[in-house]
Amino acid sequence: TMGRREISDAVLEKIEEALVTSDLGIATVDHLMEQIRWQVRRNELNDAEKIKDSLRSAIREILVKTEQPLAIAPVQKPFTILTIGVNGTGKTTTIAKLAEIFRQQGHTVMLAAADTFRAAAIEQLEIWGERTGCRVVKHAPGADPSAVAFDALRSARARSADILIIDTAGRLHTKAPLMEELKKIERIIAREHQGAPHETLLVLDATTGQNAISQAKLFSSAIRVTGIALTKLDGTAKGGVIVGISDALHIPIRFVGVGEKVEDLRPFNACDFVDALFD
Amino acid sequence: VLSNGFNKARDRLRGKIELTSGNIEEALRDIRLSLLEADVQYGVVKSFIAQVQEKAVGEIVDTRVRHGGRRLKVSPGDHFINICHQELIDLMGPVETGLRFGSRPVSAVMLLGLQGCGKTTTAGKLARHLAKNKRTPLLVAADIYRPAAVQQLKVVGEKLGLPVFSAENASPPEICSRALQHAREIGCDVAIFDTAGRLAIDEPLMQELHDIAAATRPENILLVCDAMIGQDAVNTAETFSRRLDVTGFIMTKLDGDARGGAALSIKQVTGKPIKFLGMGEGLDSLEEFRPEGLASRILG
Ligand SMILES: Nc1nc2c(ncn2[C@@H]2O[C@H](COP(=O)(O)OP(=O)(O)OP(=O)(O)O)[C@@H](O)[C@H]2O)c(=O)[nH]1
Ligand SMILES: Nc1nc2c(ncn2[C@@H]2O[C@H](COP(=O)(O)OP(=O)(O)OP(=O)(O)O)[C@@H](O)[C@H]2O)c(=O)[nH]1
Ligand SMILES: [Mg+2]
Ligand SMILES: [Mg+2]
Repeated sequence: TMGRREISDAVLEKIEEALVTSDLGIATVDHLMEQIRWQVRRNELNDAEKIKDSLRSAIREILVKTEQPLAIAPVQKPFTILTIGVNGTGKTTTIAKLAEIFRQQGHTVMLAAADTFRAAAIEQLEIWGERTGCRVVKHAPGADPSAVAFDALRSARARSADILIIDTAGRLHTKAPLMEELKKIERIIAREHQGAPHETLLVLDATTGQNAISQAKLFSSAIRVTGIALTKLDGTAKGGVIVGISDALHIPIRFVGVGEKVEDLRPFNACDFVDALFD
Repeated sequence: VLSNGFNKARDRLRGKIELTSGNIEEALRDIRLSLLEADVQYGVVKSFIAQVQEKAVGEIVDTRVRHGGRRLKVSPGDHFINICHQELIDLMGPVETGLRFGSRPVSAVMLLGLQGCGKTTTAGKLARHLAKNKRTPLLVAADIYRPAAVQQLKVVGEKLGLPVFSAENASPPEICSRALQHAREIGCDVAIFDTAGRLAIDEPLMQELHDIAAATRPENILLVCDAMIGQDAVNTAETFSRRLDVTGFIMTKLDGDARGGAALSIKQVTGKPIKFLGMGEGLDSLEEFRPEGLASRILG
């Protein structure tokens, strides 16, 4: 049977390495390992498996609080979702996936091509609109994104669409003028439609390291962020940053993206996520 | 925005007359924390700290011998930081930002990487950079999957006044070989292949990259990497460079506050040089790699 001194520093270091390489961040890992070392000293844990179980439940405890699926509240139509995030995280593709889910649930969905900046962003969303059977409201490239959002709200209300999803341009959270533009988009939406945006979804890439924390902090201090979608979990990255983000900011994690196809979006499940962390 | 691990280490050694293995160890812990926060991979941090420790201890012995136990002109804190900084610069270098041009009429640059890292935008930046350096580039739209990817590259080409080759109903390897032919026909001397984003674990898509390379023998195979990538940078870089003869890499989105530690990890693990840095969404935002700037940013 296992003795008292079975947990060597080597074992603890291996476990620490597994957590750090899952992008949990050294601060979160140090905090978790401190609790583990304390339990080991009190002889409450005497083998690697028990340590992993203890870590699994500690992390699950944090994530279960933010496991809050998106519910389409019975508000004045359209239920309005604003999609935001830094460049390349998967906002446009996630919108397509959401549109597909809502359509399958029987909702009428419209999309707003409010990324008027990036090359062929409007065309990209239009193709997804075609594929998912959603009307896309757009202006010319270079138009004011707030104007597109405004126009889309008008149009969605006129057509009694159940849901409107607004795509915005990728932007680095450290660029003040771009964050100002985002605030303006939100203001215009709120002014035009009572209670909107009903959901502001921050799209984070699971391959991102500690910078995701900075992204979550700065985006949520600029406008009210009500949900997170974590994309690209079909890769080898574990998305561990979401643990620190949950613990610090308590933003509900709505969805995880697991591929490039329209069906590759699932509601976030804390248990599945934690199991995958320890795979 | 930048962590203060660097400064913490320097402060810790303030007032110390000399570096000892004792006070170095604490400073090294600060540096370790800073590097992990900067997304440098766990194993890479471990070997970096060991290398710095060895150098610093070696330095103590050296300075004692040279100065006969007298005080150093530079404070021990600054001296230690300089060792770390220099070690990082040495590991990230040497500077090899040149692209290879073959003896055939059209050379090729193949861009590859994970989804969304900035390949299409970087293809445009590279084309502009090459054109400024008296080359005649042809942009090649080899991403046949992403909605409007071809259109995106065409818009980029239009903005730059540079030609873009695309073909309907053709596989990426066919597109790229035909592009080389087309380049010769229109007098271009370098083709830049913009490929679809892909996971390194996606076997059919990795085979596609292999097929493109086999069909076109690119002189340059550049892995494009997002500066904000975390610990997975090593897995990704290793897998890509095992399947293909990667000749270098480009780090994008350095205009944000991502520390970019992946640059050190990737360099350590693949041994390939960092060629360029993407510093913005604009097509003029491409710089040739210099280790000093990135080294300070990673150390914090
Ligand atoms: N493997 C994988 N790829 C994804 C996922 N979500 C999006 N992508 C890919 O990531 C790339 C970028 O997706 P986009 O939807 O254009 O990202 P974006 O945030 O709208 O980008 P910008 O508008 O340029 O900021 C595309 O190649 C997508 O197919 C995912 O869950 N898994
Ligand atoms: N801020 C900033 N944004 C960048 C940089 N390089 C690219 N981008 C942005 O990142 C997003 C993704 O760029 P793309 O060029 O579409 O990326 P990609 O790798 O071709 O994407 P896929 O083809 O889907 O894999 C776009 O919004 C670009 O404008 C950079 O250096 N800085
Ligand atoms: Mg987009
Ligand atoms: Mg692309």
